[in-house]
This record gives sequence, structure tokens and C-alpha cells, in this order.
Amino acid sequence: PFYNAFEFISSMSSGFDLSNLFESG
Amino acid sequence: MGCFHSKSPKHTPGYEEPVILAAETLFSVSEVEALYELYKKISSSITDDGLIHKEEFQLALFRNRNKRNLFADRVFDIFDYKRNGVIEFGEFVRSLGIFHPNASVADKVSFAFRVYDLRSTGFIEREELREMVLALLHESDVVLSEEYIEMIVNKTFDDADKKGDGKIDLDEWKEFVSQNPSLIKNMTLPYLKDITLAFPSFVVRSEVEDSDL
Repeated sequence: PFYNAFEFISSMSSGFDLSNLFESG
Repeated sequence: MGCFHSKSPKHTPGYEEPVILAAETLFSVSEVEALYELYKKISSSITDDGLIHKEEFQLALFRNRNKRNLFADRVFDIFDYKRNGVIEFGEFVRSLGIFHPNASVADKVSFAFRVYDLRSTGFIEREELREMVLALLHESDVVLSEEYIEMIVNKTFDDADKKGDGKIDLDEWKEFVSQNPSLIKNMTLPYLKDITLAFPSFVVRSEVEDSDL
């Protein structure tokens, strides 16, 4: 369980994970 | 009247010289050139105009041009600091520079704050935080009860909003991140440490040797 909303967001949001940009290459 | 012939290859609109971008960021000239190859690929994926549009950004992130995502929207808008609706090459490189492993923590903390400050008011408000949690739940198909959502939003505000005024300002955010450093872990992309090694397919012959600088 998460008790920190920001941790919940940063851990789970794919929109905030830019590593996929590099998979384009 | 003279006649000017440029020897420079045709570049995308908004192109900036790698030497200048390397001087302003943690990237070397050859790394900026590698990023230019990536930029060209993303910026021509839907509309071949040499600029990254939001749909192209979404396509690169999600392999789906129509997938709307609150956080991807926010990141796009912050990259687009000229606010002209597209990410130009200079914006791309300077913004990615913040994600470099050696970039300052202060820059990463500030960038994350702007992502969460949905309405750009200078504060993260309770309603914005609730909106982001709901958007994430929608994105992930995880189901949480209203009571649980209220609980984590309230708990987070109790911990972060030290002044108790119902909103989180940048100083409170900095303090909160210092106590919870994992909150900015997605602000570092190890790929950027040496992009020319990680992505040899992007390496192009440098017109300017880094050692010449």
C-alpha cells in the first residue's frame, strides 16, 4: 500500500517515464 | 547583390548548433549529435516537419499516438518552454539535460514540481493531487476506494504542507523530496550518461571533435 500520493504517482505513471523515448531508436 | 551558398546540411526548423547546446548542458557535442538523430526520428514519425508534436511525443512514449496521459501532457508542455505547441531541438536537448545522471538535484526537483503543479499556479494544490491520483488510477486500471484515495491525499498533505495553508509550495516540495528522495528517481535517465555508447545506432560522425572544444 502507498501512503504517499506522489510516490504512488511517480512509481506508476508511464507518462513520467521518459526511458521509452530511447526505445524509439 | 551577392549570392550566398550554405554548405550546411538541411536541418530541422529550430535547429541549434550542437556546439552551443553542448556548452549549455552536460552533453558532449557527439552526444548532442546522437540526440539529434533521435530527435529527427521522433519528429518525423507522424508529421515530417522536423518538430516534435504532442502526438509524436505520445507515440514515442506509448507506441500509441492517441493515448492521452496527464503526465505525458505535462512533461510535453514543460519541454515546450517557448509555448508554441511543439518541442524544438534546443528545447529537447536542454530539457533532457535535466534528466542527465549528473544534472543538479535542484533542477530535477524543480522540474518535478512543475509537472505536479498542473495549473502552473506556483503551488501543488490538494485538488490537483487528487486529480493526478485519479488520472493514474484510470491509466493503470487499478481500483481504489474513495476513502483510500482521500486517505493518501490527506496523509501526503499532512506530511508535505508544513505551513498548513492547503497547498504545497516549492520550498515545501524541496523539503518533502529531501525526506523522500525516491520521488525524483524518474527524473534520472541512466541512458543519458553516455548516449553514444547506449545507442550506437544514433552515433553519427561528428563535424566537430569534442577534443577541439
